[in-house]
Amino acid sequence: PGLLEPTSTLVRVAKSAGTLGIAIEGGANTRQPLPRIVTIQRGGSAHNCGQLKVGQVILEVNGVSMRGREHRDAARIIAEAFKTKERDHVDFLVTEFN
Amino acid sequence: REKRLTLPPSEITLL
Repeated sequence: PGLLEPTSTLVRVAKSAGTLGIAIEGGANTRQPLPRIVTIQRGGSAHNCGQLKVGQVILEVNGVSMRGREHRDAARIIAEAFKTKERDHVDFLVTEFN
Repeated sequence: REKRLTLPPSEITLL
């Protein structure tokens, strides 16, 4: 867990499907300053994993902080984490609290 | 007058 986020959870999502299958909203300079999961698509890697939930806020992706990142930057980091062949999983540090 | 009320909503991206 993150040192400053005692309620955070580390979720490892295996790349078990061709898509990650989440929709996110938020980012720096919006009403939702950290990216939040708004949809989990059935059949995607995130859904298969079973541990990510709608409403969770993403704090880190593969150890990279989402703080201060605008929406497109956060989305790009998540997309690249899923696309890279260096790992067969993506690690999300998430929290239920906004 | 809260600052957060003046911030725009975010777009949504499917990943």
